[in-house]
Amino acid sequence: TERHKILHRLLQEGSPSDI
Amino acid sequence: HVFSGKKTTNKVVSHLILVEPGEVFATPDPSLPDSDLRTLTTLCELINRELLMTIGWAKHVPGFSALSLVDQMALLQSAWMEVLVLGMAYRSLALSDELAVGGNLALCREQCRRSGLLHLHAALLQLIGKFRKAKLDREEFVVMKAMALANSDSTHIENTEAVLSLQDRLHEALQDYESEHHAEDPHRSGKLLMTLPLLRQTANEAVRTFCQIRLEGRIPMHKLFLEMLEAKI
Repeated sequence: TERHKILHRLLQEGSPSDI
Repeated sequence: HVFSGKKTTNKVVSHLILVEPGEVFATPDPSLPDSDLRTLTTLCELINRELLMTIGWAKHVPGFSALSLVDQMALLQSAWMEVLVLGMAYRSLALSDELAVGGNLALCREQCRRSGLLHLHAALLQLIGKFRKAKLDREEFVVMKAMALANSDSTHIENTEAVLSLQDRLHEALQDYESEHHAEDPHRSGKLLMTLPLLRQTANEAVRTFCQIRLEGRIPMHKLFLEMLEAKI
């Protein structure tokens, strides 16, 4: 998940901040 | 839209209609000259926003959020471009030889040629032609989009049974809708499913095109778009 951290975060938290 | 569907009693289909995201509008940078660079910059920024919406949408596909986080990631990393391409194809049904990349942006063949998107333009037109011939309606479009997501064939899936069950649920919804609204053609759901290989082929062409654009390094690309492209390599 380190390589795919934005997708991981969006799925888990749904907080787009630095996309 | 060209082919408006009818009210359906199928709960999965009506839910997918309800959660269908609104249109995304292009915001070209006025400081850039009107050129292929501006077209591609606008397009890449638009795709990044569409990706954000697609991830949000996927969470509302019935059964998707019940999958493990690993499987949710595997499906999205594999099928995101198919979902985007299907959306673009559906938006383009009313146009002739143009690609509706955003609610306010359609690209003609010449613009695509200048921007290095000629192969992609041709591939998309073939797909659009197929959907136009089938008179794909909005209900069918939303179910097909969810099916493209569930049918990713990713090798990273942990719980195959759960993904197969999601596929079955969507397939049942499509069959249910077709028996309700297209009873005159018992082969219709099969015909629609037979467009999925061309959808994947077109999405692969799109991924190749944007990987090339990324390699050339002339166009700024947002982090999410880069991450999703990297997942396809």
